[in-house]
Amino acid sequence: AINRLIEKIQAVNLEFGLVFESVFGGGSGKVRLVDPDHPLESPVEIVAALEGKRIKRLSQLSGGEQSLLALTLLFAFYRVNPAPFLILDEVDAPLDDSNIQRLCGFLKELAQKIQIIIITHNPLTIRIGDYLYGVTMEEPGVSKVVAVDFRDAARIME
Amino acid sequence: AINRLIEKIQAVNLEFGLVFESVFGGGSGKVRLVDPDHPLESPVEIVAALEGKRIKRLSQLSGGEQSLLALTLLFAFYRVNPAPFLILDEVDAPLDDSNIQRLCGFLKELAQKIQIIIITHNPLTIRIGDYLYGVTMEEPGVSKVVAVDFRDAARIME
Amino acid sequence: MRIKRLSIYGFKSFPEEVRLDFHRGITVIVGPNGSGKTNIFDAIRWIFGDQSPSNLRCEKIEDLIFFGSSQRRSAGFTEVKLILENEGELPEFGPEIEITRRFYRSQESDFYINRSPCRLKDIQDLALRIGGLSYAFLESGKIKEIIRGNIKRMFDESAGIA
Amino acid sequence: MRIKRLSIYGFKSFPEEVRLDFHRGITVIVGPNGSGKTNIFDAIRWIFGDQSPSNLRCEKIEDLIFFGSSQRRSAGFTEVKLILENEGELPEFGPEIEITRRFYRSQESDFYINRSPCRLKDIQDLALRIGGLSYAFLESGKIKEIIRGNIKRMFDESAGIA
Ligand SMILES: Nc1ncnc2c1ncn2[C@@H]1O[C@H](COP(=O)(O)OP(=O)(O)OP(=O)(O)O)[C@@H](O)[C@H]1O
Ligand SMILES: Nc1ncnc2c1ncn2[C@@H]1O[C@H](COP(=O)(O)OP(=O)(O)OP(=O)(O)O)[C@@H](O)[C@H]1O
Ligand SMILES: [Mg+2]
Ligand SMILES: [Mg+2]
Repeated sequence: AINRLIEKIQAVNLEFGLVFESVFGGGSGKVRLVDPDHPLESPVEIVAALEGKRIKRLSQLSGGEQSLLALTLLFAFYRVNPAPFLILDEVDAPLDDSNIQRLCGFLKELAQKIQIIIITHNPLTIRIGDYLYGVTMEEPGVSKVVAVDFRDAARIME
Repeated sequence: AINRLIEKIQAVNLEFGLVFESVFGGGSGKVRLVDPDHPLESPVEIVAALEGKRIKRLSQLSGGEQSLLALTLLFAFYRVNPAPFLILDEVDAPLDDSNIQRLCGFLKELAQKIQIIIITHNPLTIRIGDYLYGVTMEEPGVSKVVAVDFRDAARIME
Repeated sequence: MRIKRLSIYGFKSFPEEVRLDFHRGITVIVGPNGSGKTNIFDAIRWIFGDQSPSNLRCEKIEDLIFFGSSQRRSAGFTEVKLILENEGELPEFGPEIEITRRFYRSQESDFYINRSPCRLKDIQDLALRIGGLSYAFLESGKIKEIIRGNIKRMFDESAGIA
Repeated sequence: MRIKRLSIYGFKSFPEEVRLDFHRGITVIVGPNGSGKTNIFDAIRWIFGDQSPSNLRCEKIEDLIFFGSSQRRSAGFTEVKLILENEGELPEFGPEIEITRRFYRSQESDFYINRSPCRLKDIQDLALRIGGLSYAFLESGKIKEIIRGNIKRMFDESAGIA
């Protein structure tokens, strides 16, 4: 059991570092055991070094930085044992434009191997889609779905 | 004590109904005691009737609908005992364009009487500002603030 | 392996059958607040055997069935069907895997894999063999809680020792 | 009454003095993630006497002082100043009310109203007399929790019977 845990932490840490660089565009990130001598009892900590900042605790990061860090960890777990698809529901909401662009770059690369479905309100994220569906409730309380041409995307969002 | 509580619920309920109509653009909302005979022990419930939907529980609303409902309640409390200013931090993040437009209409009207400060990433919300400040960290870890002309807003967001 | 088609009937805000075809690459889903986007996300979670009310945003499984609108009566049951293109990963299931799940107001359920009846456990086993589903559904509400939560537990569960 | 000017020194990510002038109407604040926008929001909460670590997003009050960057040393104290234009609501304070709050790494604090020393309690009393501040700070993270939380408590607190 201990070996499985240590292997898992090492695998996730490796992916975490790679994903961190591509979505944060700089700095470095690690995941490690706080007390490596007692793996089963020891908590796991995330160490995030953001360019030029001296972060002591994750709670000092901003809302957007915390969301991006959490996403990085989830992507790392995903890449260690990937399903054939990935479904994202408004994960871009707290992010600014340049973080969204980096996130989109990461997703576009991932989409070469797996299928990605993204629910979003943000035009920058819509742009990376290959196919677009619009969900509407023209009849109140009843959802319908239509395939949409990207040129009409703005209309459907209203 | 009981009288103060009942008066407060009535006052908030009145404002809640008015705010609900302007931010949801339809339907109606109420706040009331579940058991009016025992005001001190009784919980308070929000009743939201959205156009054409038969909502039994608030947990069945979508993420955006719940956020807008919570905002409506907070605005109702605010209007019952208003401070001279109101500060909003990314409250528009989960909302779609038409809800943001209605929210902005409501805020513009409120701003005739009080001062409003809004932190946002959304261009639709930036548009209702009278003054614009950009916060940057050109030197890593060090925040600076510059007054910005609206035409340059897109540049600062990057 | 990839998702080929999802069809939803009577599930949450979908009283009429709705079909979504999926392809390789990135599919984006847009729409106003409350229009039913996350209900699609929930339908995919449910078809793979998810039973958790908190994941499915309901108090009891019956809340998944269309509860009516101002113009329509409530539905008597819900059925979700997912067709996966099987590119050799699980050869015993053939070139396509069709998973069907039905739930009636009478509390009965039907489950099918490639149109032959099975149990919920068979669908959950299939989901395990496809692999990685526990980190394939990422939603904005749950993301903020990760940093403040118990990260160690994520490792214990993923290493199978939780 | 309205906010006329906020000046921040040594507070969170602001090692150098920064001044923001405010006018009537709507002021919008934009900037990249992590640039310091919510730190401004926190500074205004703090100047009105807020002491709650969870509202101020810190573990102890000392975390409010600039803790340094790759090129600068940490600051020894933080000072936030707020100038309000007093349009007759609280005449005994004069046409402008200037509130100043300082906190040193040595754990000492200084408080001033219109440049004369006072206690934290005097600032908190002034905040109560201005009124309505408990619902004047609305942030996206806390909004989602309202619907699931205890709404009755909001009424009890606001009616003064909690
Ligand atoms: N069993 C049900 N029967 C009918 N309608 C339902 C049922 N369960 C949920 N709904 C409806 O579905 C709507 C919510 O849909 P959903 O959560 O998918 O919205 P969304 O498109 O994700 O919106 P947002 O952009 O705000 O996240 C609610 O308004 C609710 O009334
Ligand atoms: N005491 C401190 N000393 C120096 N820097 C600090 C201190 N406390 C917080 N910070 C820095 O402030 C930054 C966060 O700022 P803030 O939360 O205001 O960002 P924001 O502009 O609101 O971003 P977002 O758009 O993501 O919400 C963090 O990166 C953190 O390093
Ligand atoms: Mg949703
Ligand atoms: Mg912020």
